[in-house]
Amino acid sequence: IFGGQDAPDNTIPWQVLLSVSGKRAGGMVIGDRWVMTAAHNIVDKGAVVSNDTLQIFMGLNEVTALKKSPLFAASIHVHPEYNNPSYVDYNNDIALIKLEDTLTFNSSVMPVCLPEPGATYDTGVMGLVSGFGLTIENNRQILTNQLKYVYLPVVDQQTCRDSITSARRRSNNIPDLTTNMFCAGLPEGGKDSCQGDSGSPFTLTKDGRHWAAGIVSWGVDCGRKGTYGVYTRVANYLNWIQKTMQEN
Amino acid sequence: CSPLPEPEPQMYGEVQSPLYPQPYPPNLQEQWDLAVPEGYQIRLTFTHLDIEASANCYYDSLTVFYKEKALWKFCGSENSADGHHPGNQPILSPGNSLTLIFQSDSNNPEAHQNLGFSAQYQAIDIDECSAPEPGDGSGPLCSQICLNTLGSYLCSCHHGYELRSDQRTCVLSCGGGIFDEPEGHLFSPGYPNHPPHAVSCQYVISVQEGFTITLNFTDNFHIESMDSPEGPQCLHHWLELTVRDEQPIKLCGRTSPGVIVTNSNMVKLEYHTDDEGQSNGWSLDYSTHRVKCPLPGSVAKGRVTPSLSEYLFRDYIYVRCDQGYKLMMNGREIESFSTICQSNGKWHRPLPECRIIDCGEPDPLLNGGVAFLSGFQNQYLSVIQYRCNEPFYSLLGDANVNFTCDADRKWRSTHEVIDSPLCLPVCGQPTNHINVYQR
Repeated sequence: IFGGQDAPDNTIPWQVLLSVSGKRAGGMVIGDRWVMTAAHNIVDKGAVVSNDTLQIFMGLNEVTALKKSPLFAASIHVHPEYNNPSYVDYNNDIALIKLEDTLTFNSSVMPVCLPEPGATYDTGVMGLVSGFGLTIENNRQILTNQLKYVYLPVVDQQTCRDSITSARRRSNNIPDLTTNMFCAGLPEGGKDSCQGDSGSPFTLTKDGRHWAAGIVSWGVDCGRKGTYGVYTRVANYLNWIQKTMQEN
Repeated sequence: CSPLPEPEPQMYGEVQSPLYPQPYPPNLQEQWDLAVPEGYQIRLTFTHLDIEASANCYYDSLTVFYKEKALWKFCGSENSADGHHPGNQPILSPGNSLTLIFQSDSNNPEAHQNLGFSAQYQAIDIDECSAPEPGDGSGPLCSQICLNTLGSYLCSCHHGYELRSDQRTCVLSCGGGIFDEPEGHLFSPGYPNHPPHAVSCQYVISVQEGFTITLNFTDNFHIESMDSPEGPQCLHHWLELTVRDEQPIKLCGRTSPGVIVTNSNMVKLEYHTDDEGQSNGWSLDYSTHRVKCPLPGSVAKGRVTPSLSEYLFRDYIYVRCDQGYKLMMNGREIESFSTICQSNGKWHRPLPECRIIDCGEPDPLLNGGVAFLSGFQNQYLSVIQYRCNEPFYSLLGDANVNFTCDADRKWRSTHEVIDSPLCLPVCGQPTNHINVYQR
């Protein structure tokens, strides 16, 4: 998380830290046996990683403490239309992990709500992004040991698309922005999610409840002016999520 | 030689002289043994008899024997001056057999050819009852009443007497034996007149267990008693009353004992008179009543039915518990209870208890708990409340989480729901919030 702050204990209790073959990623608790994350975290070279390479942590904000009590996956369910062999197509970047054991919720572990059917992503509405990904201190990117968060506004879809088009002038192979994605961030940069935050939640709030609006997916650089973070639009996957959980 | 077989008894038959209706040949000796069943005699009727007539039937004759004794000897013809013709009247044998012997000599009168005889016989029932008393001193055939029957007879006795085992003589009847009907009438021999002396009669009234006998002596009661300073003594005549498990009592005098409730299903009465004195006797009606069982009492939190003022032998009672209570007996629950008033006046089994039912421990609630709001030990009408571990779980919907122990031993909510509620996770509401004060 760029431009964010350390999250106080129990403020983002749905936050999950994933370790996939030693690589750090994020996720969120959505049920007592389910974690939602970005598909690209658990698909390597077109194949879903094996369960035993995946460790799941939750309940604490400090990575070193958190890693003492891993949980394990019973099964991994990647969205069937996720297809990103060249890491340039993040459409349908969503996956579900079923846990081996049932969670008992408390102040440190709690599910985030799923979107209501027809939930809206209004431009400018502030969302909360969190994660254990890269942060920046004194112009240096560092790996955080502490869960961080930052509030970011939802960005107009066209504005985001324009920023991506502009970025393509400088760099090749920038992924497409699809309707299954939305952007969040500041035009002036400085606040953003970053590597290691993938799969972490972007939540919006309604009636005092946090709901999972987005999953940290991809972006061009981190916190850079004129670029935005791109998130999987969770509301588009309600049916798949419910179906997957019911069938499993 | 072997003995000829006894002739088979016939009920009727016919006998004819040889060659009849042709003249019989000379030098004949022919015999017929007639027999009818025991108890019958033979009536022999001559339809024709024409045998050479002679004085005393010297030459030709038909002789009738009964047990080797010649009873009749016939010859001649119906209108002959000589001989002995039976005429039109039948002859009757003393017993159930007759022997006829027909004989002719060597000479037959040439002028007249005699045809012989033809006779029919039939069995005639003997009226044994009309027979005179045998002279051997054995007394009459029947000491009191003789009833003739076909081939036999029966003896019978006047009222108050019984036929002895010899089936011939009668003995004074005490009306004894066992009286096992639910009600009846007994009286001493000859009552209301005095019976012969030296009566010893026993009467047993025995009815089914579960019934008690009540005696009701009529007012006309007379058993000779002897006066003594201690009161009338039943020295020579008495009626002894014995009730099971009690000392016998002797009754006598002129005062009727009236009603005696025996509380027993068996009563023995022994009536005794000696060779002297006179007692006119007694009579009584007896009735029976069902044994009474004690009132069953009441059952707390239950009901005993039917509710009667008294309970008698074979009466059933049932116990039902109030709603929310169960029948318990000897520490075990029973589905239903009934008991019957037994013949010994006791209930077949004691009353059960009605114990309050309980619904057992309520099902645990995952991520929640249960608390008692009222009641005791999960008993009937106890109220529990399910709660979820808030703020992390909440009950599904707004269902009423109070459950009451119902009469069917199920915890049931006010909405008739039996299943325990479900605790659903609360999402998106952390207990700690990110507070940003800096602007």
